[in-house]
Order: sequence, then C-alpha cells, then structure tokens
Amino acid sequence: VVLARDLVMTYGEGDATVHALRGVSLSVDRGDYVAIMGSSGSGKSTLLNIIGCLDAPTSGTYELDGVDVGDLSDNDLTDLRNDKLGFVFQGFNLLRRTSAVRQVELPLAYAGVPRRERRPRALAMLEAVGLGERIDHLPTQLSGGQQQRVAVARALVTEPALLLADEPTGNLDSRSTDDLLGLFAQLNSDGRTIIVITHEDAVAAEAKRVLVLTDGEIVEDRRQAPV
Amino acid sequence: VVLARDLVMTYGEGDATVHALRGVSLSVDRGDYVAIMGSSGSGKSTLLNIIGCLDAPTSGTYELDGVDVGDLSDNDLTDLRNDKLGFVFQGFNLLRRTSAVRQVELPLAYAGVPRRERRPRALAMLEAVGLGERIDHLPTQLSGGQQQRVAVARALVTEPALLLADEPTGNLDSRSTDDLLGLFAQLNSDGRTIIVITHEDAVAAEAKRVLVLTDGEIVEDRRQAPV
Ligand SMILES: Nc1ncnc2c1ncn2[C@@H]1O[C@H](COP(=O)(O)OP(=O)(O)OP(=O)(O)O)[C@@H](O)[C@H]1O
Ligand SMILES: Nc1ncnc2c1ncn2[C@@H]1O[C@H](COP(=O)(O)OP(=O)(O)OP(=O)(O)O)[C@@H](O)[C@H]1O
Ligand SMILES: [Mg+2]
Ligand SMILES: [Mg+2]
Repeated sequence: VVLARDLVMTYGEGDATVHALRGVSLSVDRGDYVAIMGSSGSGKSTLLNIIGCLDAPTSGTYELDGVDVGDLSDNDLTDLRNDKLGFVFQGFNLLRRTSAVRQVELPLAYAGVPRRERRPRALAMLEAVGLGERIDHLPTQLSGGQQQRVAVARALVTEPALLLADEPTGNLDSRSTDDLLGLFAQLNSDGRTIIVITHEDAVAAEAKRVLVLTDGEIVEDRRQAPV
Repeated sequence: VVLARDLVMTYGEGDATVHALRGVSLSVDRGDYVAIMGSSGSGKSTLLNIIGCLDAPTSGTYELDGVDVGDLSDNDLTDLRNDKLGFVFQGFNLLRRTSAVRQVELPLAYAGVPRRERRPRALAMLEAVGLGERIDHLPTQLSGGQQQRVAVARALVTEPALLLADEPTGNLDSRSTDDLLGLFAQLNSDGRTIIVITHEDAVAAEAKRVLVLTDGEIVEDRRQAPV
C-alpha cells in the first residue's frame, strides 16, 4: 500500500545544508503494523510527513495504493488524505477554538458522513480514549495528555485505511497508553495498515515490524510478527 | 524551599465543574529531586504551574523561599520567577520567530547577565543538550525532540535555584534522555532543587523522592534517596 523509492529531503544550502533523508526506500503491505524508531532528529517525522502526503521530497518517488503522489494537484492530494489517511501529529495540531467533540467530527464531515451520524461516532471515539467527560472542552481546557488523545481520536474516527501516528503516547501514562494500543490493535486486526513513530519500547513491542532510522537512512528493518 | 498548603484548583461551574486539585499540601526541601507521576488529567501540570508562580490556586497558600506568593504583584511575581526558577513547559512554549541560541540567551538577559557573556553560555547549554549544530534554527526548522531540548536548555541556562520540568523527555529517544538526566543530576549535585513531572519510570528512577497524584490528590509519597 505504501511504496517509497530513494526519498531524499534536503533543507538549506551550503554549510547550513541538512540532509534529513538520504535516500530512503520503503515498501509497506496492506495490514502491516510498522513502528519507526530512531534518535531525535534522525528523519522520522520527515519520512512520515511524506508518506502522509503532507510534504514532497526533494527527490525520489512515492506511491500510495498505486497512485504516484508526485503527479497530483493540491486538491487531489487533499481528497486522497481525507479519503485514506488518519494522521496523529507530533505536536497534535488541534484547532485552538474548537471543542473536543467538534475536532473529532471534522474528518467525518470531510468524508461525507451524514450530519446525524457524526456526533455519535465522535462521542464513541472520545469515549474509547477515555475523554467521554471532556467532550466540550477546548484545547486550553485540556491537559497535555488529553490534547494528545483528542488528536488520536480525530485520526481514528474515520477508521482510515492507513493510520500514521507520530509519537502518539509521548504525554501519556501507562494506562492511557494501553488504551491507545488496544485501539490500534483493533484497527489493525480489521485489516488497516498502521505506521507509528515511537521512542518507547512498549509501543514498538506491539508492532509487527520495526524500522530504525539513523541520520536520514534506514539502518535496521526487522519483522516481529507476520502481516 | 517550596511550601504549599491545601491547594485547591477548580475550573467551571455546576455540572461542568472540574476539581483539578482537591487540597494538595506539599513541602520540598532545598536540594531535593522530586518526580511527580500520575495518570493523564490527574492535576500534575496544574500543581507545577502553581509552584512555578504561573497560576494562582482557587484557594490555599503557597510560599517560595519563605515568601507568600499570594501577596505579590504581577511585576514582583515576574521578578521572582526570573530570579529563582527555570521552567520546562509540557508544550515547550518556544518563541516562534526566534532562533535556538536567542531563545536560550533570553533568560540570561532577564537575569542581567552582561551581553558578551550570554552567547557563550547559551552555546554551551545547547552543546550540552546535543544541539550545537542547530543554534540558528527556528522552531519550525527543528524536530519535535530538538524543540523539547531547546526548552530544556532555556530552563537550565541560568542554573536556577529551582528547576521545574513538565514531561521534559516525552519526545526524546533514550540517548537524548540520558544526556538530559545527566544535566539534571549535575544541577542537583550543585545543590539546586528539581521537581519533574514524568510518566517514564527511567526518569522517576533518578529522583530522590516520588509523588503520585490521582484525581487531584497526592496518594503516594516515597523517598528513594536522601536529600
Ligand atoms: N482551563 C480549564 N478548564 C477546565 N478544565 C481544565 C482546565 N485546565 C485543565 N483542566 C482539567 O484539569 C485536569 C488536570 O489537568 P492537568 O493539566 O493538571 O493534568 P495533568 O496531570 O498534567 O495531565 P497530563 O498527564 O495529561 O499532562 C484535567 O482533567 C483537565 O481537563
Ligand atoms: N525546515 C527545516 N529546515 C532545516 N532543517 C530542518 C527543517 N525541518 C527539519 N529539519 C531538520 O531535519 C532533521 C530531521 O527532522 P525530523 O523532524 O524528521 O526528525 P525526527 O526523527 O522526527 O526527530 P524527533 O524524534 O526529535 O521528533 C532534524 O535534524 C531537523 O533539525
Ligand atoms: Mg519527530
Ligand atoms: Mg500535564
């Protein structure tokens, strides 16, 4: 479902040049559950943003479900993302003046789900991440871990074919982490593909495959469980 | 150095009332190294913000170095914070249009450190957190873990009497985490007081005392090493 070849991402020029990705090739099959690990600054978020059609690489090609993403217009890219992807951002990226339930309803609206179905589905997902009593809170009225869980609920609510999650448990205690991993496991057993960036061994242990990035390159690729 | 009595923090009214702190009393001696743990939403950041003079409780008293903080004007509070505290925010709170080195110089400027001394001290701290090659980068040009490390460097650069850190390793791999814990250990062995919120056992293991919050109350308080 994901096919990336020779992805290069370079920022800056001259002495200030940063080689964030130095030729990364990666193929992920439908139904796989991949954990991406690596030191801070090794290129993980850069790679995930390209896979999520949020950034274009400096060079290299990327196909999502057989579609060459490099050829698409911005509108087509937006449709593709809304249709197939759920993305949990490292910085959450919540809308500042929008309540938790409205944030989680938004992807359903983009997906064309009828109005009367959106609220129940959004509420169910907030319940599943333990936020059933915070549905009308704005981000400023939520703890760090609660904001992170709203971001996760928003990414999961459309039951996306491909879930991309960047450090989804960085602000969560073990109980909230377990709840989240349970949701991911359920999504994956329904046949959805998951790619999660994490620095926590407990999260990587749940994945079927682990990739390790160092300095913009994949240095390790091991399978822990069959697809 | 920290003396809090019966801290209560309540948000909202009626059915929407949230009891973030339900009467927390706490005394921390100079030179102690305290880890605060607890589930997501249990009141940890709320407590740390009061200790850091960033928020006032709904009721209760708080003394920092014998000074009753509730009596102070906003200007006096600002001076007190600049003089005694280093704060690492859960959401980093970096200035969006300011380079890493300038962000870390700022607390030195507030502390009245001569201009020619600021840059070398800021550079040394950025070096210590592994960001010597990112000094001119803006936050948008830094990875999540790099932004977190700028926030830590900024909090440490004045060698504050009291370091307050909210989830300082949430986006860091084990190597960057070890570097940070090394810096904290050094600050503490110099006699400074540290209070850190964390959900990671590896971080709590380094502390001399562990407090656990549940639902706005301290439910556990154990000493792991002498002050
Ligand atoms: N402005 C606000 N209005 C209403 N409720 C609030 C507000 N700020 C915080 N809360 C609530 O207070 C509770 C405690 O929040 P706090 O940020 O202290 O939690 P925390 O222990 O730091 O959690 P985390 O581990 O997720 O960061 C949470 O349940 C949160 O929803
Ligand atoms: N706009 C930019 N300009 C210059 N350098 C950049 C820019 N964006 C990212 N970088 C650099 O690219 C490298 C890779 O960044 P990336 O965000 O992919 O790292 P990461 O593996 O996700 O790190 P972390 O674990 O800290 O989140 C970093 O060294 C970062 O400083
Ligand atoms: Mg990242
Ligand atoms: Mg918090």
